[in-house]
Formats: sequence, structure tokens, C-alpha cells
Amino acid sequence: DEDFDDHDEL
Amino acid sequence: MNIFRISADLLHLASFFILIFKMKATKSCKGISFKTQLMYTLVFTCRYLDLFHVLGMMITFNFAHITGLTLYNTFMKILFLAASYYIVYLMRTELKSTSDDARDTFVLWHILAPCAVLALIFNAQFTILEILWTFSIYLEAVAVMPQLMLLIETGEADSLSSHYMFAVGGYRALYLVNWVYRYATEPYYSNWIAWIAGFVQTALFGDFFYYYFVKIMSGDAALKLPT
Repeated sequence: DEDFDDHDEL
Repeated sequence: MNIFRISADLLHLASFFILIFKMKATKSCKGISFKTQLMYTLVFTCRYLDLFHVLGMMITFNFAHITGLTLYNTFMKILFLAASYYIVYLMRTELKSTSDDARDTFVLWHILAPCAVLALIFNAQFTILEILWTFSIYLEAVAVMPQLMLLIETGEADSLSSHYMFAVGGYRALYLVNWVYRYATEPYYSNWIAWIAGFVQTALFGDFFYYYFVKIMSGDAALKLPT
């Protein structure tokens, strides 16, 4: 359910 | 997190400080493209909308999914947003009279429209957040074009502007190394949208890097482009 950290880069 | 990624982020952070320092010290933003800076605020605004998600989890005391990396990213995202908005603010308030607007002639729609279309077609997931993220990646790759155009128009850049440009270009180049490293060490790591855009972004700085190193080697402060 946690897809917010798919982009773990800046 | 590897050494290339952290160096890239710190170089990116340094680029903001170099630019703010330069503007504050010289009380001028001559030679800096307002349009490029404006595009960076748009890039970070579209990319970091997930800040609300993290913030939402924090205020509901849902810390289960908040890792050290999330905290690091959140901290940096807020810094990047604050710095880029502050730069645009400075350029439109106290330093407006020194702004190179007359020579900052790039037509922003020429990059905004293609990036928006590409983001709608080539994305990992057809959701608003994902499309905005993808748009920000494409836009960042080409956001330096007004700055490059202004540099060509002017034919030279002072020392701090060159260092700024080096830091902005260098950060994405280090991300390329970071992606190679992650691809080699993390079994499921793959992000072709960022890879291609990052390569384009670094390539746009290619000429600039060359002249930067030639000037640094010869000990000249100002960077003059061949006419």
C-alpha cells in the first residue's frame, strides 16, 4: 500500500 | 544510499548556496536566467508533492513506514523547495533591476509543452502524482536551456556563475554514476525514465563542462565562450 517511496531519490 | 548519491545531493545543495551567496554578495543577478530558475521551482513543486503524504503520516503518528531515508529525503526536499523559491523571490523583488530579462528570451512553452506531452505518454503509471513526477523529471532535464541561451547571448560568465553551473550539471552526472552503481548492486532497481532524462540533462551541460575545466586549468576567473 505504500507507494510514496517508489521514488527514493531527489 | 551510496557515496555518489550523497555527493550528488550535496553538490545540488551547494549549487543553491553558491547562487544565493553570489546574488547577496554582488547584489545582482546579472547573467542568471530567471526563466531557468522559475522552471526549477516548477520542477520541485511537481516532484515533491509526496511531501504531503509524509506530512500526513507524521501528523497522524503513523511512523511505521517512515525510515531514515524518508526523513533525509523530506529534509532535502524542503530545503530544495525553499531555496529555489527564495531565489525566484530575490530575482523578482530586491534584485529585479539587475535581472537580465531583456536577454532572457527563451520561449518556455517550447520546453513546457513537449515535457507535458511526453509525461502523459511515457510514464510508469497513469496517476496524477506519477505524471507530475515524470513531467518534473523531463522538465528538469531541459530547464537549463534558457540559462545556456543567456550564456551564449552574453558570451561570458563570472566565476560564481560558472561554479553554479558546474554544481547543477555535476549533480546529475553523479546521479548517472549512482544509477549504474544501484543497477549493479540492487536486483530490482530500474528507472529508465530518470536514466534517459538524466543522460539528456548531463549531455546539455557537456559543452559547459569542457569550457569550465579549460578555464579552471588555465586559472582564469571569468568564463568566456568562443564567439
